[in-house]
Amino acid sequence: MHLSAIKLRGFKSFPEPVEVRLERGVAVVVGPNGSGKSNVSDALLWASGSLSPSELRAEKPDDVLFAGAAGRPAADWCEVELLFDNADGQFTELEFSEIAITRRLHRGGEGQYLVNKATVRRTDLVELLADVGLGGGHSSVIGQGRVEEILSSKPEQRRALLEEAA
Amino acid sequence: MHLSAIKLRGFKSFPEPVEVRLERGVAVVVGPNGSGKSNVSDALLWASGSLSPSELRAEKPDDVLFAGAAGRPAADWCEVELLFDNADGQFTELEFSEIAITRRLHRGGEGQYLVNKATVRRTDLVELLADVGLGGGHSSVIGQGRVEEILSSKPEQRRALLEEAA
Amino acid sequence: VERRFEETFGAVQQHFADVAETLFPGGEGRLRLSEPDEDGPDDGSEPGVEIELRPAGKRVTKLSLLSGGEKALGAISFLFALFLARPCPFYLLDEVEAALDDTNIGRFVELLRRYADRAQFIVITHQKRTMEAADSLYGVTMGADGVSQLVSRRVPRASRQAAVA
Amino acid sequence: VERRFEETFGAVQQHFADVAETLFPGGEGRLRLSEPDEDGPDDGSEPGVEIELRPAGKRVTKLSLLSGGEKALGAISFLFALFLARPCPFYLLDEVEAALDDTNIGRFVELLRRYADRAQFIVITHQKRTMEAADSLYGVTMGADGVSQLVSRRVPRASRQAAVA
Ligand SMILES: Nc1ncnc2c1ncn2[C@@H]1O[C@H](COP(=O)(O)OP(=O)(O)OP(=O)(O)O)[C@@H](O)[C@H]1O
Ligand SMILES: Nc1ncnc2c1ncn2[C@@H]1O[C@H](COP(=O)(O)OP(=O)(O)OP(=O)(O)O)[C@@H](O)[C@H]1O
Ligand SMILES: [Mg+2]
Ligand SMILES: [Mg+2]
Repeated sequence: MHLSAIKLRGFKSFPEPVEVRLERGVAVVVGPNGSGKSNVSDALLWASGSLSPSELRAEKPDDVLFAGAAGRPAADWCEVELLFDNADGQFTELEFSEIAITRRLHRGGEGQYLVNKATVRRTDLVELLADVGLGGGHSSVIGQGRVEEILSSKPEQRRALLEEAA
Repeated sequence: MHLSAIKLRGFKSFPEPVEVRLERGVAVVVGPNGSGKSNVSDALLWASGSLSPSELRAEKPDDVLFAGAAGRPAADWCEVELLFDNADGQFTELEFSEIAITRRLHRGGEGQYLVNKATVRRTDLVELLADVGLGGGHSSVIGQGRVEEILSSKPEQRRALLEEAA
Repeated sequence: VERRFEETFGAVQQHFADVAETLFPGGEGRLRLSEPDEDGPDDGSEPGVEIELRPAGKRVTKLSLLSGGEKALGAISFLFALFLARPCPFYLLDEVEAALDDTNIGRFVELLRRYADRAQFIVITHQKRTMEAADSLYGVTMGADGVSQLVSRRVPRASRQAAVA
Repeated sequence: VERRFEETFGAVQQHFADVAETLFPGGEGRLRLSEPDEDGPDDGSEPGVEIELRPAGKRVTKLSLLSGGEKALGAISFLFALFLARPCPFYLLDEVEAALDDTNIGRFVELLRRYADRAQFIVITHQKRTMEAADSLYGVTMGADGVSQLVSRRVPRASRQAAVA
């Protein structure tokens, strides 16, 4: 199961539609301070259903909407799509070979979730991702400045990480 | 007022007496991971009277005593000396041109503080350092991984920093 | 469920020791379950997971006393141990090597290359040495217009054949 | 005391704007006192110190949304502003530039050199570029015996004459 693309529009510093096509192998994202690298990571967490703005360095849900810049107004809505290549059939309930998970947000509104263009409830989306080993505490995404938490955490918390993985 | 030397013995990874002679100008301390750079910073904080083991990455006060290594037993006591060059007369109460501040600890015992070889109470030492603009919240020592705290702190906490400096 | 935890823990424990051997050459790392009342007010029912690290040439060191780089290496060891025992399809690591010196970044890169075919690693970094792990590079920039741009290119890895040969 | 705080704040505010100009060229930073009930359950008696940063080309950004490197630059600006307003005799900075890319490390180094004669800076780092700030280098190593060793040498700064000329 391979994450083949992340598409963003109106999300944080990506007002225009941008597609990150992920090839096979190790992908290394580079760039200067403040260029937008961690924003891509936030987009991935957000699209997988994050309900905690602080997890995305935001204070309110609408903070992830492009806030405007020189000569460009703020975005009214944003959307992030995660494209999974299901060639190995790991997503068992669905019989698609490609799965597009989309989250959309209108300023001041509720979020919207779609799987292959069909609207779903957030719980369905989270369950689908969990079946394939994603979501569930996001132990597969390590945010900037957070790597040492595993060592400073309590033994009980680490046990919880293992139980989740088990 | 210039910190002209830090002398350590038995402190963390410095079992033998070691002297860091600090020349005028910018001092840059380099070395591989785990070599002992931050331990020198801990020594400085400890010698200035730190009562909080966690500030020195320790759990108990005795944790700063050299714990032993291959073929070398643990230290029974440790000592750190800070040598200040008072050529500009900033230490007003004392008429010395050089001031040696020493802290000593015996395993399982109480700490001992000395100024120019004379035993003093910790409060005297802290007051002396405060008069010269040191100690007091240690705002002049920024520990590893802690630089962002200023930004993530509350506005009231930053005000406190200013009030201390004022 | 209890049985599954034990199996998982056994696998993670083994992998942790292996990965720690790569990140702490000459040293060792091990996981163990804590004793019933080791961590203070324990409900006593479920032991926690203790991490012990012994960098090369040193004794087993209390975790808090370890250096910034050593803590990062320990955390990376745990993360990879979890991954090897119970793989997730992808991992996104954002500047996890910020505290590592060049030598240790090299070991981290070696780890990524070793397991590159078992999971999809997406690594965000501002360190040049980490780029050596890449099969593909994604360059993010922001112009004076406050808008992020992205370009990508595949990285030929001829050196890998040489290394494997 | 109230008067002294106001004077101190005024000085720190001015220096913050100046230092931010060096660390965020084309951008700006400013400090202000918070409004009476801006931060929620305020006792109302003492306004807190708010930090606003506007990196080049961007709008004033909520602090939490800033990048790791931008936050570090903002914190360093605040620290230097405090120092310039009310100097302490020495400052020990342990890897404060870990999140900075090479360009920003260069700006940090420029700041250290600019004020090197006004306070004693002791900078711990594992980054090569930061060594360019040094008048003296202190190399710490640990052998297989678990014991730290230290060597030091003075760094001739001929280039500084050229830069000043
Ligand atoms: N909603 C938003 N609208 C517009 N710009 C935003 C928004 N949220 C964040 N940004 C901008 O994105 C920038 C941060 O980007 P990001 O955290 O991805 O940087 P980075 O490449 O990870 O940098 P570093 O190497 O310092 O970690 C900030 O400068 C901020 O101004
Ligand atoms: N009481 C002690 N006795 C012996 N060794 C100790 C003691 N306390 C800490 N150490 C050793 O010191 C090492 C940490 O040193 P320090 O934190 O100074 O490294 P560092 O040079 O700052 O590295 P980094 O670049 O990773 O931050 C640890 O490996 C630890 O084993
Ligand atoms: Mg980042
Ligand atoms: Mg350190």
